[in-house]
Amino acid sequence: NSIVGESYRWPHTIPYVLDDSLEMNARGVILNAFERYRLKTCIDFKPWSGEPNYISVFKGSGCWSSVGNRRVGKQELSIGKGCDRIATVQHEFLHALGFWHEQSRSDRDDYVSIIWDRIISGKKNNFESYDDRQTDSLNVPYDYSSVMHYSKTAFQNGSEPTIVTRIPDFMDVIGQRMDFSDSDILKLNQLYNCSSSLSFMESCDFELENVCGMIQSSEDSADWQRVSQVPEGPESDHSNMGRCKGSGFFMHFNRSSVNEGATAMLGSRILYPKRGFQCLQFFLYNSGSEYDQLNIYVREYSAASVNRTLTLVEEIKDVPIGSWQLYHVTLKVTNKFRVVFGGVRGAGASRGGLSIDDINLSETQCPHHVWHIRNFTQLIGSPSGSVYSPSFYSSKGYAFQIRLNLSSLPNVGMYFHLISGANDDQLEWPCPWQQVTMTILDQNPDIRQRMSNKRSITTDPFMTTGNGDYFWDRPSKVGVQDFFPNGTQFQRGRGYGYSVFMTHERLKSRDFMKGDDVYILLTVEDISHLNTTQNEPTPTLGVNDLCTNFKCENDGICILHNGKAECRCPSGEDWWYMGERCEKRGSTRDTIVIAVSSTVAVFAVMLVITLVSVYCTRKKYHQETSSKTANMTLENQHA
Amino acid sequence: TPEIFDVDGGIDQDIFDINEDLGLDLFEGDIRLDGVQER
Repeated sequence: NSIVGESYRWPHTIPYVLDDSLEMNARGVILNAFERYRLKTCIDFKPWSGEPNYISVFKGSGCWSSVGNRRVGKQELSIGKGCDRIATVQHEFLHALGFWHEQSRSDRDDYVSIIWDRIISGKKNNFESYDDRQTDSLNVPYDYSSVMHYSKTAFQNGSEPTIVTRIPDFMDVIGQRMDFSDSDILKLNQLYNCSSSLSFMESCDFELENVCGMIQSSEDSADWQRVSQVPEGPESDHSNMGRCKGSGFFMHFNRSSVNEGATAMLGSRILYPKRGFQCLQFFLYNSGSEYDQLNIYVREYSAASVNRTLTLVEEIKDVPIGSWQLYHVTLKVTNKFRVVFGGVRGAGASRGGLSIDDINLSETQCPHHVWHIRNFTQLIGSPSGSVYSPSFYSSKGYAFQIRLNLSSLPNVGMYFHLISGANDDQLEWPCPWQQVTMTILDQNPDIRQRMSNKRSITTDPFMTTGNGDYFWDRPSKVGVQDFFPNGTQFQRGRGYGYSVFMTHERLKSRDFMKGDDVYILLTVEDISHLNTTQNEPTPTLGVNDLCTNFKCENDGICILHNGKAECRCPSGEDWWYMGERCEKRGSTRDTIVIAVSSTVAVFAVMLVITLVSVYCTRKKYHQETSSKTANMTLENQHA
Repeated sequence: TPEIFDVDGGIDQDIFDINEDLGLDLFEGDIRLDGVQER
């Protein structure tokens, strides 16, 4: 629920400063959180360039923010130790954008019970709710899954929950720290009148017959067909996994309808890029031949390319047979364009073909690596409890593995290990400032509705272990020997990560596991460039300047209005401050006193005037009577 | 198996737990109020 008052709103592009005090990992996480805002809302962020109001993110004590734009020039937001988690940053920025906690909204008692005697002494005031003069729930239903909701253990004095949801199924839903919920997005977009986002472009699950405006080519040999199943597979689509009778469609290229080498082209609707880089993500199923392939093209429309050039971006070959697979393709398009999916029949006589579903296109960076874990439920009960990913290489050349720990119920742990690799002699050791982002993908068909769980760690080259070794030193020096499944020996360094990456309970929720498949997306970025001071500009004539010599008394706040500094004065139910600088105090009692005094004064004045009038009239009458008597000629007088 | 280190000491602390451990007395756990709001 949001704070009432237009003055608390920020412009759609919020100026920010990342303070020098911030840890390196926090800096990367904050930038990732901004990307989530750009994908799902119309809120954007830009480095401060002198605007009157901006958010200064710094490493203070704890994680906190003010609510709304306080119009104080530099508004602080603390991302302290332990707060460098993407959903925590999202939470604090939602405060800054004008949102309170979900359970403080006026109707919360209809949805949750606060167990007052389980709350730490002196902390009960944290559980107050506020009426709709102070907060606005924006006509959106109570949201148990909000990233702004307290968890059930908030401020508990024992082990029993302080918040009990009226619907028991939501007990473990409240307090999620993964991503915005659908209602969070709805409310934010309503509050800021958003109708589009910066980086989202397209999402299609082929449930509607118009197939999201996608078009068949007339220059190919066959068409893609919208179907809900294919005899050779898949038996169902990826969006619903067959859970909904009468729905669940995908697009299929039937290889048996064409000869070897024939193609079927399916183009997206025309798209208009803003940022110049895109990530195409989709699920692909192969029930045909291992020699079939899917080509991804871009058809660009620009003045320079009159012929609407079709550019091949990627050839996807060796698609495994018999399961839905997640693919990412990086695009770099600056003109309006279509994405084109080109199915190509290869050798082999088998029936079936290629199928695509759950396409998402956004102007974001693709993950660098995808770890696809099949038959996930079987792993949960495995004796070792730990599973290592295949080895991957970062863009800088560092080799690494991810370790998933499934045995420490109820939690799932995830750790990052550097391992010995082919480039080690050319690399810098200890490994400096590589930020590793590990994401368990929520496989919701629409990228805007996903609540993927994402955590990051950063390699600090100065970090040491208890015995004085550098933690991120060369694995061949500080690691332990192990063997790949093919028998090749390698060295694995120490793991660094989270024993509570998420709970098994949450992992079973939403679409983290779909068809018993789990996807872990991995990105390893060099963030050395964030280890510099953000150039702070000279502020424009803003709140700081105009308000410097315009002090408001009695805790009034100075704001800019029509280019002038003005005071907004504090007030309560029966008192207020007023005057140009809030220098005068008023209250209801004063008003009554003034009203009564005025009435009495007016009465007294009127009374005086009346008395004087009566006196003067009587006096005048008296005088007139006397003079008339003196001038009178008496008749019939006696002599 | 090489050693593994937990970033957060093996405890999944929510925002309010972090602030509580630090002894911060913020409004609703993580909100900083200005003078007018405090009143």
